[in-house]
Amino acid sequence: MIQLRRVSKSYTAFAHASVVLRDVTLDIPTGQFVAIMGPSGSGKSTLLNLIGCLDTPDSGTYELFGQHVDQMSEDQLSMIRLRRIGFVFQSFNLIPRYTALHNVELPMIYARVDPAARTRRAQRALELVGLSQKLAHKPSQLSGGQQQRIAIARALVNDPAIIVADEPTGSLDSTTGHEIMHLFRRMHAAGKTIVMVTHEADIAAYAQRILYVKDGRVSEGVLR
Amino acid sequence: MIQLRRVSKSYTAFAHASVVLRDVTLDIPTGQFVAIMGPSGSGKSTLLNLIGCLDTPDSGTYELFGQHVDQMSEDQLSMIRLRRIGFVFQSFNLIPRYTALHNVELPMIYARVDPAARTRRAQRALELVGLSQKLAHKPSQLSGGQQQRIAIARALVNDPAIIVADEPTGSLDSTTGHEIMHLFRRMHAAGKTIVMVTHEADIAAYAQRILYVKDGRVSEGVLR
Ligand SMILES: Nc1ncnc2c1ncn2[C@@H]1O[C@H](COP(=O)(O)OP(=O)(O)OP(=O)(O)O)[C@@H](O)[C@H]1O
Ligand SMILES: Nc1ncnc2c1ncn2[C@@H]1O[C@H](COP(=O)(O)OP(=O)(O)OP(=O)(O)O)[C@@H](O)[C@H]1O
Ligand SMILES: [Mg+2]
Ligand SMILES: [Mg+2]
Repeated sequence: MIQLRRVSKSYTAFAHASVVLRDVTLDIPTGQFVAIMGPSGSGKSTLLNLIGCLDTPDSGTYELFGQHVDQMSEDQLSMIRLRRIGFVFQSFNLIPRYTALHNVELPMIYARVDPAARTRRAQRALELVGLSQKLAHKPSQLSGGQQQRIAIARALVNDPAIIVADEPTGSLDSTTGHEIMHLFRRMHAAGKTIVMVTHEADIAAYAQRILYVKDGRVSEGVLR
Repeated sequence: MIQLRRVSKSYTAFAHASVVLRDVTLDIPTGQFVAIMGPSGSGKSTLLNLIGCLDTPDSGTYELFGQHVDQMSEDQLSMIRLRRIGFVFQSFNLIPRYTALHNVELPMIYARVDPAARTRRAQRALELVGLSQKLAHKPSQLSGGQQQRIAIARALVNDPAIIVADEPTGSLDSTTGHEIMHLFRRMHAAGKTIVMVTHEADIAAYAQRILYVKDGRVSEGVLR
């Protein structure tokens, strides 16, 4: 399903280009649950952004669902992102002026889901992450871990084929983190592909496969 | 040094007031390294904001350095925050338009440190968190864990008596997290008081004392 071939990515913000991902070749079969670990600054978020079609490679190819996404227009990519990928950002990216409920409804508004179904699905997603009591709160009225769970709920509402999650338990206490991992396992059992960055070994243990990113290269950990 | 007596805090954003901290009485002696754990939404950041003088109790008293800070003006509190407390925020609170170096210099600009000493101390702090190569980067050009480390560096530059850190390793890989804890241990050995929220047991293990927050109440863990 996810096929990266010799993908490279650099940033050229400064006088010299700095290479972040070097010649990455990676296959993630449909329905696999993968954890990605590695040092701070090694390229994990950059890799996730490529996989989630939020960014495009400088060189190499990316086939997703059998299509060459590296050659697609921004409009085509945004349709794929909206309907087929659910992204949990490392810094959440919630809209400050909207309530928790409205933040979770946003992807469904863009996908033209009717209002009644939208509210029902948003409420259900917030219930799954333990935040039914916080529907009317804005992000500034929520704790860090509550904001993170809003971001997770939002990623699930369009029932995406792939969940791409960047440190989804980074702001959660241990117990809540494991509850979220049980939710991810249920999503996985329902057929979803999950690609998750984490720095915690006992969170990575929920996945079937572990990849390590270091100096822009990807290597295999343990396949179970 | 830190004496909270019967401190309560509620939020009244909605029709009913919701109590977040209830009747908290807590002493943290000068020079102690305390870790605070507890469920998401239990009141840890709210407690840290009170301790760090970023917020005031609704009832009860707070004596810090022998003074009743609960009765101080905002000007007096801001002087204490600037010179005597270094705060690492759960969501970093970096200034997007400033470089890493300038973000770290900001507290020293407010404290009227001369420019040469300022730049030297900012560079030193960034070196201590492993980011000497990123001085000219803006936050959007940095990874999540690099942003977190800028926030840590910034908290150290006015050589505060107290470090208040809200999940300081939440976005860091294991190795870098332990490096930051070794830095905190050195700060502690130099006489600083450290109050740190964390959800990871092996990070809490660096502290001398563990407190648990649950439903707005604080209880003792293990004192070593
Ligand atoms: N401005 C506000 N208005 C209403 N409720 C608020 C406000 N800010 C925070 N809260 C609520 O106060 C409670 C405690 O928040 P706090 O940020 O202290 O929790 P926390 O223990 O730090 O959680 P986490 O581990 O998720 O960071 C939460 O239930 C939150 O929803
Ligand atoms: N816009 C940019 N311009 C220049 N360099 C950048 C830019 N964005 C990211 N970088 C650099 O690219 C490298 C990889 O960043 P990335 O966010 O992928 O790391 P990461 O593995 O997710 O780190 P973390 O674990 O800290 O979140 C970092 O060294 C970062 O400084
Ligand atoms: Mg990252
Ligand atoms: Mg918090």
